[in-house]
Amino acid sequence: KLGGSLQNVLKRIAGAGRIDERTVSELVKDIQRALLQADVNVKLVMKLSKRIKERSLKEKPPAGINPREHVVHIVYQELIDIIGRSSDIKLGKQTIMMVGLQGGGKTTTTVKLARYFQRKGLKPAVICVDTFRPGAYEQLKTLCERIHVAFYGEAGNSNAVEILKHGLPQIEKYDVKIIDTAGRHALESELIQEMEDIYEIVKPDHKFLVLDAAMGQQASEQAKAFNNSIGITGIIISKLDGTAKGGGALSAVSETDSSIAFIGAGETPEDLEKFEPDRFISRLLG
Amino acid sequence: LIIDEKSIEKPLWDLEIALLESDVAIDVADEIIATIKTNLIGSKRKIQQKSKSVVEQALEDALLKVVSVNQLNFDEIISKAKKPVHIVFIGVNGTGKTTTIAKIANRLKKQNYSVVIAAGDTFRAGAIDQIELHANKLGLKLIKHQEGADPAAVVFDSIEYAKARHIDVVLSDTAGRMHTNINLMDQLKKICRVAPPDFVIFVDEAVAGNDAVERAALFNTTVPFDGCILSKTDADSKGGAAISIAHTTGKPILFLGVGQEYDDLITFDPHWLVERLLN
Ligand SMILES: Nc1nc2c(ncn2[C@@H]2O[C@H](COP(=O)(O)OP(=O)(O)OP(=O)(O)O)[C@@H](O)[C@H]2O)c(=O)[nH]1
Ligand SMILES: Nc1nc2c(ncn2[C@@H]2O[C@H](COP(=O)(O)OP(=O)(O)OP(=O)(O)O)[C@@H](O)[C@H]2O)c(=O)[nH]1
Ligand SMILES: [Mg+2]
Ligand SMILES: [Mg+2]
Repeated sequence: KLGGSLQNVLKRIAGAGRIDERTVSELVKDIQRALLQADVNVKLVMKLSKRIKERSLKEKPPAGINPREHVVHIVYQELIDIIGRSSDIKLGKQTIMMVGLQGGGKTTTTVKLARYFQRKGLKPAVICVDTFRPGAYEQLKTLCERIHVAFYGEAGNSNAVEILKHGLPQIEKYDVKIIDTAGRHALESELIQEMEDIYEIVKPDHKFLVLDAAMGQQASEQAKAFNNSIGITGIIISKLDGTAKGGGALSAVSETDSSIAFIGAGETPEDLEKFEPDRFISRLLG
Repeated sequence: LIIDEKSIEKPLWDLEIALLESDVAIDVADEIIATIKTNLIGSKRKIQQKSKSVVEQALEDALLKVVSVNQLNFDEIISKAKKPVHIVFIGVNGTGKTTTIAKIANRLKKQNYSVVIAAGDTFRAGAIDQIELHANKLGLKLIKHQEGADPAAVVFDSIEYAKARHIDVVLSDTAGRMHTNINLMDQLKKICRVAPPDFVIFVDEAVAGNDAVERAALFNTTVPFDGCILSKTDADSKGGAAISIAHTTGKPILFLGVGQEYDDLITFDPHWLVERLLN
């Protein structure tokens, strides 16, 4: 189940009859390194490695399981504990609000989500309330037209709340309403306020935080801020088609007490999959 | 007193953690700490100096050295260059290339240079609209073709236009692309072959973690860049990516993006970054 380089490490202790402290320490160091390289939060990595080490030394492997398999299983269990659950996305009427940092992939993911529900036989509609970024309206409108999804936006209007007041009644008859918002980060207080205002009007069923797979140690702080502001119900990791491992998603999940809903791995509307913990973990430890 | 390995083990570990928490990639942090360790062991410290402060000073010096590598004066380069100077902006998706071009264009305009912008992202939805809005706001000429056109042709046309009209600077935007996408990286090479740049700027974001190393290295191998602009440093990022990129490529950081407005661009100051990173 684990990735390549960690497999090699484990092969080294394959022959070990019983696992001694030194072997475990070396193994944990390698796991620590793999997790840090994958952008998992430093404090979380330290906490995880301590637990993995303690459990590996103290727990007896179940009958028939050799010590090496036992350590692998412990690592796997600890990670599954954090992100093992894939969000439960119902295939019915709902409103979804997309939020996240600048450039993280919200607009592209909004269209991917619309496509996902469209393929499942539902009627999606998208509203653009990014009144800030030049060309945001054109970008989302074009993408929606390409997949024949209903789109509402007001090109000249700089007031997101107004656009929603006009737009929400217009898309009332659609099954899944997706609201794309402007990028923002924790320190932009006016933008955080705007996000809260949007939330108040929309009262969405889902608030998805779109997180770039390459995000580093900031993932934890940003997820926390977004969660404190409007409450995040799911994480979507974008750009997993590069070399980034998406380790920031671990903290995002624990900070928001939610789960990973989807992963995006490409620029087209088809490049969205439901999150699968096993594949993600094996890539994380690669 | 001679510094021995044991006395600096813990301070070095604490500092490595500090680097990692500041978004310095682990390979880079390991190498920097290892170098410091080798240099310090066996060297002398004064009796009243604590090992911890010697190590901290060594780290500050090492970081400054990494991030001051091959420092360039962008303003001087532009002023001395034969016109039109052609600058191409490259990087992975969403890092801030288009916005950074607008900031640089704004800066050059304030310095009384004539500037033309090439809408070299002919792929992404709304890309041409986005850069056109910036060009209009800045009162600058934009060269564009229709969406889906060959980006090399757009950039080539912009150079021809600049030569004919005696324009000082051409800023070429390119589509964001994954460093692992062979076809897109080949396309980038083609753009630079058809319309050779005088200067290539790699735009990456301060919020990127370990992947900053991968992408900087691969972009630098494919289309060697002359300098880097690190965007989104205002997102409370300690900016460790600057260390990762400078260490991996040996190329200098030119500017930092500190917000979404045209004026949110500051000249890179190694001391400012290192001080912020270590605190
Ligand atoms: N390769 C790849 N590119 C992606 C993915 N998701 C988004 N992108 C690209 O990333 C860039 C930014 O995407 P956007 O959807 O504009 O990001 P955003 O969060 O809406 O940006 P702002 O609205 O400015 O905050 C674009 O070039 C997208 O095509 C992905 O999964 N893989
Ligand atoms: N806070 C902040 N946001 C920035 C900064 N630079 C760019 N952005 C934002 O990041 C988002 C993406 O910027 P773009 O200029 O579209 O990025 P890009 O690299 O051209 O994206 P693609 O062409 O899709 O690859 C936009 O919302 C910008 O406003 C910065 O320094 N600080
Ligand atoms: Mg957007
Ligand atoms: Mg762009």
